[in-house]
Order: sequence, then structure tokens, then C-alpha cells
Amino acid sequence: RPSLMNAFELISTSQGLNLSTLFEK
Amino acid sequence: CCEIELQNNPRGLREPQILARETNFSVSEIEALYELFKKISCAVIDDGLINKEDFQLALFKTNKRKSLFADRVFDLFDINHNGALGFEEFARALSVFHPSAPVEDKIEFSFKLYDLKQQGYIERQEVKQMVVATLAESGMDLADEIVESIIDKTFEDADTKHDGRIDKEEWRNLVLRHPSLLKNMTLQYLMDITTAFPSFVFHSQVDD
Repeated sequence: RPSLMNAFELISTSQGLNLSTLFEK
Repeated sequence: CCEIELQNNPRGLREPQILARETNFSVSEIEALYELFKKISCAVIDDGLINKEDFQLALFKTNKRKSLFADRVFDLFDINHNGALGFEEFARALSVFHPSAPVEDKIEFSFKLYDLKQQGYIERQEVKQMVVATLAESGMDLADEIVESIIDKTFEDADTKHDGRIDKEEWRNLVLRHPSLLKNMTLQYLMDITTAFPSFVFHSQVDD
């Protein structure tokens, strides 16, 4: 239910914030 | 690709022990991180530095993508504000993402990240801008009233001083109540970096 989600929870799922991809070969 | 130049480059890895002492990395981790740095820095512009294009390519595997957050992260990493990351900047910035980094450092970094205009607080308009950017970047479409209600609920929860902005203290209280908000501030990969880049042993400057 997205309306109950915290905005920052949504923001933190952004791909641009997922730095783990830096380590992918 | 740019191995030889970097080995003789004054910007290369010097004194990994000092960097290890000042970050959350061990000496081996610093050396392995340097292998990653070399790989990323020579992807687009081979100058021994990570430019925004190199960074975006490493992050998205394409340099055709624009991302508000990739820009924001890069700008925060770029302590010297010269548009390119040297290894020290890269290592110091990633150190905050180490699983053993103090949670207070993660709170501070995430606050800076979301404080888009660097005013010392996060405005409602900035939260909306970030939500809209996240939705657009992930190809999701939500009606404006749903976006507004998500932001309303967030401010009800976070803005305990009811002044329409989230300051650092409110941010700290919010993430301590919702630790999942800091999940993207920890990279488990940094625990295994010596395994991911075992070639660091060939260039190691220290005995184990």
C-alpha cells in the first residue's frame, strides 16, 4: 500500500542510491 | 587498461596505511578498493580520476542515464569540488558505507544527501522533488494526490516541530525510529572487497 509508505523509504529504493552496483563486474 | 599510468601517477595509491587509519577500512581493503577505483576511473575518461561519466557508467552500466541521486551522491563524494574524484575522496566517502562505520556518520551523510539545497533542513518541496525523481527513474507512475499523501504522512511522522521542514535532529529521530531508512547507507560488499578484487595482492605495499 504505497500511501502508507514513508517518502524516504520510497526514495531510498532509487537505483541512483544503490551503490552496490559499483561493485558488479 | 590504465594500469601502467596509474602505477606511476602521483595521484596513485600512496601510503594505504594512513588512509586505513583515517577510514573504516583495513589496509588490505584500501588496496582492494584501489583496484575497483582503477577499474571505474578508466571507463570513460582515462585520467586516473573518477569523473561523473565514469561514476554513472559504473552505477548504471550506461552513461546515457540521468539521475538526480547519482548526481547528488557524486557531488557529496567530490569534497574538493573539482568535478572528479581522486582515490582518497572515493575511499573516504565509501568509508561511511562500511558496515562497521558509526551510525552517526551514516545519519549525517544521508541528511546531507537529502538536503538538496544544503540549507541545513529538508523542505517539503525537496521531498516531493526526490519522490517524483524516484518514481520517474524507476518507471513508476503514481497520481499526484497519492504522492502528496505519502509526503503528508512522512511530515506527520518526521516534522515533530511542525515548521514544515525536517532538520537534522528530526532526521536523526526519524531514522532511529525507522532504521530501514538507513539500509542503503550500508554496503555489505565492502566487507568482501578483498575477495572481489583479489588482484590487490599483486600491488600490495604491505606484508601480511
